[in-house]
Amino acid sequence: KLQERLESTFKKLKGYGKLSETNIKDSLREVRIALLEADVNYKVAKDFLEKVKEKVLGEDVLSSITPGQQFIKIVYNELCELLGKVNKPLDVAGSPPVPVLLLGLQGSGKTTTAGKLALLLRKKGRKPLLVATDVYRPAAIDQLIKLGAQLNVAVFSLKDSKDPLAICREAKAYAMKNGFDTMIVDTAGRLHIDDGMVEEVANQKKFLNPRETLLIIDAMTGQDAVTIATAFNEKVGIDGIILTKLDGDTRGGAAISIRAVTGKPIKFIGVGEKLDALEPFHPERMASRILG
Amino acid sequence: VVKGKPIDEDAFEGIEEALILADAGFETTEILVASLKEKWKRGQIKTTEDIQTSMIEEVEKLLLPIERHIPTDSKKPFVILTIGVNGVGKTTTIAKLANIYRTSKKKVLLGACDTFRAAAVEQLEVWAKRLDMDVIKHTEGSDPAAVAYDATKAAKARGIDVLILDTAGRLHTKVNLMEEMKKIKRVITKEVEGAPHEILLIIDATNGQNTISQVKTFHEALNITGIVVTKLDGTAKGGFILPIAHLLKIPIRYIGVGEKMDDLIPFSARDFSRALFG
Ligand SMILES: Nc1nc2c(ncn2[C@@H]2O[C@H](COP(=O)(O)OP(=O)(O)OP(=O)(O)O)[C@@H](O)[C@H]2O)c(=O)[nH]1
Ligand SMILES: Nc1nc2c(ncn2[C@@H]2O[C@H](COP(=O)(O)OP(=O)(O)OP(=O)(O)O)[C@@H](O)[C@H]2O)c(=O)[nH]1
Ligand SMILES: [Mg+2]
Ligand SMILES: [Mg+2]
Repeated sequence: KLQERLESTFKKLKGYGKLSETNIKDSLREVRIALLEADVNYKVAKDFLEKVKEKVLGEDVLSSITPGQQFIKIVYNELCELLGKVNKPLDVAGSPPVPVLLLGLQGSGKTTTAGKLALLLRKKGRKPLLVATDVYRPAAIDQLIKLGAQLNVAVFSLKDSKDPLAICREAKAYAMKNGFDTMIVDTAGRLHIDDGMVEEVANQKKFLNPRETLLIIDAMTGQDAVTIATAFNEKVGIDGIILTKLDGDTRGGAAISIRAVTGKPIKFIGVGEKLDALEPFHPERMASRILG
Repeated sequence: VVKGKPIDEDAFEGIEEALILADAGFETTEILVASLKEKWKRGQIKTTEDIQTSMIEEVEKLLLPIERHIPTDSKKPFVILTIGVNGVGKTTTIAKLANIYRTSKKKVLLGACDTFRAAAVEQLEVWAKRLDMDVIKHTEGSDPAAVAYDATKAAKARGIDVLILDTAGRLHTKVNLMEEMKKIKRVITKEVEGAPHEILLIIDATNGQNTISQVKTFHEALNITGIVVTKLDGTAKGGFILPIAHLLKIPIRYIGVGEKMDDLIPFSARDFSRALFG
């Protein structure tokens, strides 16, 4: 474990008095390995460790009885800081119907998360409308309709439309006419490098003017998390992130990478396939998980 | 990596960065960079351009033993069981694979053993219609092993060449779901000796080091015979197949490069190693 490895590197430093740039190298290396194995991006890890180095050199870690533990505590606190100290809830303020737009790569968990958000809002006494705008994937609309039926939440779809923007327009009119206060808009999975598809969701966003545009990202995402998050944030603009499939054993370092490059809050985590498997994001738990 | 310059520490850091960013993982990267440094010390590589060339050669050598195609001519019906974690592209890959077999004039049957996820059967049915193929299915929520049993029985009765079974996405850490998969495998083996002939694990190029955990766990539980890496049309490089090649030696059959029926190409060690550093 990281803590044990750090204790042994610090054992070698007993009697050195204060920590210096040179003797801290091994300890920083151990943390770096842990971060990279946890899928934290190479460059993000580098910048993060620079910050840690400054903090550690500024504190008298070696005078502690357990310097390795002290060191980890500093790393842990820096991770928590980076992940966002305060949990930010879903913002659904504004005049109804308040739109929430979901986007992300193929298979990241958007449709399932749309269902989860609908359940969350329904439990809070709201009247959400699920909107199906994935006109590409076979049976995507059927999938959302089935989820809506399971939740007793209405789903708006236009079976024969191939125009996501038109679906948004009609959905809004439908929502206003029928007293829905929130619209959860599910979109097709798309690559951040597919200009046509990126433009499509940007146009949907432009029309909807969502209160929240949420990037749905798989917690198993590797080094590419930086490229993905940056692209979607720059080309479309996101307000928050939902990290899915955290019920597995992935360390979830992508969370760090995405926070570092977008500065946007991680609002929820997906922890299962069932529609109640959505939890608020807790930075401390994520930090422990990443450090292994 | 700047071409033609004499080698220094920065050049090695450059290759280390490239490998880590490609998701090759820390351990495998260390091994590859160490062997590169050895070559440099022995004077086998001199310039930074040599580094790139040497690395591509090394990776290609590592991957060549796992460049192996599915031997579908060996049995009839040749049964392929498709597995993997949630959302990696199992159902879509099955459609692409079925398309390849159809093109080579094989009689293909599909089995919809994902009885759990909303509209999973409908999704496979849309593909089957496009392929002009049949799907063996039960109602939602039924026992996936029962579908596997019926599909295998039907494949025998109809003189099918290739039977491809779709299963529900499952995280490898879910013990009950892994047990369910073992049961599906047993049911197939009882019906056709030696089947499933190919246990095909689908993995997603966008995933990071967790892929190794997936492969190890699925392999331990089911003895995987082949892998498909999907979504290589994105920006992720799928470098995790380097540790897979090194530690587990499981053949990579195909790579997925898009969402359409034709977007599946045979794995090539040569092309992959070039794309890794390209
Ligand atoms: N274990 C687990 N599975 C999840 C979670 N969220 C989604 N899934 C599963 O991941 C798979 C993909 O989910 P979808 O909701 O279809 O993903 P999507 O982003 O809509 O996919 P596309 O529309 O094709 O881009 C399904 O099998 C879901 O059940 C989660 O938090 N945990
Ligand atoms: N860009 C790209 N998308 C892909 C590729 N393979 C599959 N997809 C997409 O990934 C998403 C998920 O594909 P599925 O076939 O539903 O994945 P699955 O593993 O069967 O998902 P579950 O059954 O829910 O676990 C769909 O939107 C597919 O179109 C690929 O090679 N490239
Ligand atoms: Mg979807
Ligand atoms: Mg599927």
